[in-house]
Amino acid sequence: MPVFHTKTIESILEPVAQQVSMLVILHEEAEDGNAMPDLAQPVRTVKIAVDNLVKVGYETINSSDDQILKQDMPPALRRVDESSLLLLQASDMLRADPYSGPARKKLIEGSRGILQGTSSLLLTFDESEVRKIIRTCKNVLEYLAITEVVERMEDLVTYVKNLSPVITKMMKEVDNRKEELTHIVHRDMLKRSLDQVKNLTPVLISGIKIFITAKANNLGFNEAQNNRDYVVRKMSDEIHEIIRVLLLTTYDEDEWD
Amino acid sequence: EQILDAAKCIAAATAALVKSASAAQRELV
Repeated sequence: MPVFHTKTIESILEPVAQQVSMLVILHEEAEDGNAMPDLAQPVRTVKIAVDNLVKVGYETINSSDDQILKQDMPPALRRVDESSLLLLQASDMLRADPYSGPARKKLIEGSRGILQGTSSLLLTFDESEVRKIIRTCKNVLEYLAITEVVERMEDLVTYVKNLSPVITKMMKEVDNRKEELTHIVHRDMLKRSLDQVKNLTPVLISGIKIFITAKANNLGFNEAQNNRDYVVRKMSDEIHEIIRVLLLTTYDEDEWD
Repeated sequence: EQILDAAKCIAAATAALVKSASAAQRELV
């Protein structure tokens, strides 16, 4: 079975993936097949759901400023829409001939297509959500990059006031993402880096304070500066690691085939 | 998110359709 990258995607697609796999197996085991029931009603229900997804999908595309989402989502929507047409054709053919082999093949092709298209769509949407989290991470990196300009206590107050909400936002978003992942290794990697950032944040503030005092007293300046820079580097490295792990997926569309 | 809800509806509807089709096949296997 394919591995879904997030719990949300897994909860949506796993049941339908199992049903499609079962249909394929049954079709292969009983090539001639039994008479198919009239599938007009369930196919109509699928079509209504597809039309709604296409509508909501294009609304999402139009309201998003994410260029990659705008580019990647339409093909997935087309895939789902075209697959639903295969289901309609299969249903019409089966009504005329409940034993029709080509109709069964169309039914499987349509179901698989809907599964693949919906999967691509959810993945595209998920990647867009990940890019939002990465933007927050980069925002923290930008603040860390300007640490060296903090030379007075007043600067430090402003710095902490600006940095705290951004770090809190990042921690919350990454923590939520961590809980969403189905891969334990990725989850653990995020947890480790998050813990590091959490532990290093007060160390950074303290390091800047020591640097300001050392500068004012002209005592232990180099050591204080090195210590501050080390903590900044360490935090930046951990955030880069978070970004790297956020971008990891084991999703492989070919698995469906 | 609306898109997730819409995807859930499709998945549920497709699963129900495929289940109906499988039921007929299963009788034969």
